[in-house]
Amino acid sequence: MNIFRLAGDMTHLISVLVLLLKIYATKSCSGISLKTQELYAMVFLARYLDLFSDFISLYNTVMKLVFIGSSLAIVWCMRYHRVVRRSYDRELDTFRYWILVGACFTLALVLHEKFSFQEVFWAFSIYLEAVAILPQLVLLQRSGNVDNLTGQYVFFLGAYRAFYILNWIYRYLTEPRFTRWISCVSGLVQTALYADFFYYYFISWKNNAKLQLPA
Amino acid sequence: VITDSAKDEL
Repeated sequence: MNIFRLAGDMTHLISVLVLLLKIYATKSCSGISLKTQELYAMVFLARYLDLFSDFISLYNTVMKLVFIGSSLAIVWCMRYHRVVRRSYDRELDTFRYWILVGACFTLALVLHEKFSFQEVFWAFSIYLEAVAILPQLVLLQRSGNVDNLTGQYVFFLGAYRAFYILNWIYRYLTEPRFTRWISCVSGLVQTALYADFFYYYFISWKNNAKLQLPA
Repeated sequence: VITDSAKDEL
């Protein structure tokens, strides 16, 4: 564990807490893409198949349970909670994400570290996470102004993988045999997808104005 | 089972 990875995990945790706060405090999920939440639930379920077979550390196990639990809870809330579900932007959140799921799974069948059930699903989860934010970014552009908590949620979600890139650079420099190309390339793509969001987020912060994404 | 599996990251 190094400081970059810890910062990345904490930033990721903060993004989840901000989203839970927004939904719980405002009893609303307006501006949040259910499809991105469902993609993230798939990412965590596919990535943490080793939850019960490989014990790495208490921290690792607890964080996996937190990410799986929170993503499923948010999906449940947005689908079935009688108050929250009414504020879901159903007509704006129309990204056909099964194309993304199919493409990522196909890529994982071709490109993986080892051809085993767990490794293919791990690679699938890495590729899927890289594009999981797309429905959310499309929804933000369609829904015009973005409320603060939603903007912060997306910001932290994007920042966490940027910390992971620093972690991979650090590990590459300090650990003799560390190579993880699948994570690194996907992590770069994932972070690059946030580039324009980060730009408009910075502008809104600098001008102390509402976050506006161009349609 | 404790492993130092390459997948030690979240």
